Amino acid sequence: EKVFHNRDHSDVQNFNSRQAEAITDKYAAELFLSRYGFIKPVNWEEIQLEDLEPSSHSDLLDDFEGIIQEGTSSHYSRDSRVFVSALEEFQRVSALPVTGVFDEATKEAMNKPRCGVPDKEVDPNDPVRSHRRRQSVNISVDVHESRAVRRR
Amino acid sequence: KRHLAALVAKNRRRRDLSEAGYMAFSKRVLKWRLIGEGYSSQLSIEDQRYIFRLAFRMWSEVSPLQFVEDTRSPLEDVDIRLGFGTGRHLGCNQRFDGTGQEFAHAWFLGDIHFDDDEHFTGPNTGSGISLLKVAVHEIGHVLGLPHIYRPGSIMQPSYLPQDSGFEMDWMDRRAIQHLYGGCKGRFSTVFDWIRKEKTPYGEVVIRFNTYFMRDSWYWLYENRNNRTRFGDPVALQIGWRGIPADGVDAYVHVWSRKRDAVYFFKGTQFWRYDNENDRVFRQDPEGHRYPRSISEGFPGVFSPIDTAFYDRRDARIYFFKNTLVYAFDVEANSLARGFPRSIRDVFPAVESGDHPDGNVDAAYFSYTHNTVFLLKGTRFWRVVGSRERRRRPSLQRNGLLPHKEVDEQWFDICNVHPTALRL
Repeated sequence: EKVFHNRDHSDVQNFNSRQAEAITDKYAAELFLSRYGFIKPVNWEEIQLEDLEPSSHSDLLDDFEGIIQEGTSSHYSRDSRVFVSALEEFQRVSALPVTGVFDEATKEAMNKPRCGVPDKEVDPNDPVRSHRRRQSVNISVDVHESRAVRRR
Repeated sequence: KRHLAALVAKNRRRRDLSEAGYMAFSKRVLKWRLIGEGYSSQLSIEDQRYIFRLAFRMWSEVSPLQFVEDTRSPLEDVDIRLGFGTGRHLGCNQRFDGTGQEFAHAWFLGDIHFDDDEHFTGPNTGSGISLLKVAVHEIGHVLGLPHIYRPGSIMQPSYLPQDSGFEMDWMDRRAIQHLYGGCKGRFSTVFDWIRKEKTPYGEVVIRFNTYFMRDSWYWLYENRNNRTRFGDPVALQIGWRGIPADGVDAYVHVWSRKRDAVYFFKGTQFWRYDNENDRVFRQDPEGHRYPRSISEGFPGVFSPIDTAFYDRRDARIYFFKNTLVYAFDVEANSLARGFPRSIRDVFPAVESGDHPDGNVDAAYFSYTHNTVFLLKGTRFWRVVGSRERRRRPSLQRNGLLPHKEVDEQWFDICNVHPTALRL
């Protein structure tokens, strides 16, 4: 068990708990923005459904990292307009000064505790969503699929 | 994984287009469970279940949805499953990141996962992350709400330390009701309860509170906030001791220079309420024992009645039964001349055809609006008063203005599941 001494467990000590990697640089910020849909809306429901096949089970974070590293590099890089635009959107909705710069206030906001559900999702009420499921998703799913194919 | 895939296939059918045309749960009573392999290591199991019961109840209080904890059914029959985990957890493909940042996530199919590396705490505990607040937020996602960036919204993506008591604000309520509709239902009775208070300076002031009663529970309605009191409904027997626990037909407050008496009616009997001691009289100062027969206390009035109200303008109690109205003269202790009369004669329709036609559920004099309302089903009719007649002199006295929906005038009077009445 996690050690505690108070009756209400208010002093529980997490000696072995993992710490979330702090977002300290633009690379991590880009991952953050991508994860929560600021670069491109995330098909959240699709993500939870697709990976129920044991053979295609993968780490979403690895997928996002794969996006950055592998290669459809023409889509965005750290200094691209897409990244800046996404950063500005995040700053706007977080009531931060919209600078387009990964500044201290933005860094602090990104490191706050938050819900894991993306902020920007593919609209689940889009009547043609079911037909566009494979086409409208972002690069992450394309890469995810190609990796899954390679794995198989 | 195969088990989860089966759950996915089954759960897809539970979602349908809501009234507003959005994806939402198609049924109104939803089952939830804290799964056995997903307990938190930080709080006792009972604390965890209590917090989730409260979280679900908070959504019930502002929507037509009801939630019941189900610990027995097969897991695939449970609509919303909750669990704690760390890193790779519970067969989920969204890994948790450890202490900090992501604290939970939820899926449209009904699963909610909490990162047990976060320091979750119970309500009203100073430090840590309030499990109640996170649970309310994640349940919002399960029900179909996205993140909302408005300050004060429970659906803000980032966690803000809990205020002394967070609640669902006006816009959050509208958001969930946009998906599932407002709360509708018949009422047993509605009334403003007058109470006298002494100020610190010794002055006696008159205040009132508005109550809506439905069957065996009631809500206090806060007119200035356009909502019910947080945490309502409450069981009738808790707030109104001695009246029938399964509900009443009518409430009447006879208030004049000479009299000040509160009565509850049910079936063929009535009770007088002792405001000083906050319970019904067994025997009032006049020596009457309760419950009393309506025919004995109000000769000429046939019971059971549908509803009643006291009109201070003419010192009469208006009893409603089927399509008839009985006007009882309190001073004379007898029916007023010419009564009973048809409800359509006493309260004529202003707009032809727009009339409750009898069997009224509640007759309510509102001090907030200074007018009488007749409620039936999910609708109400406003009785023409002096203010309306000043604007439109052609209106008949005691005419009924065209109906409106109750939930467009009094908001969020929502049922909760009976198991949630006492957490």
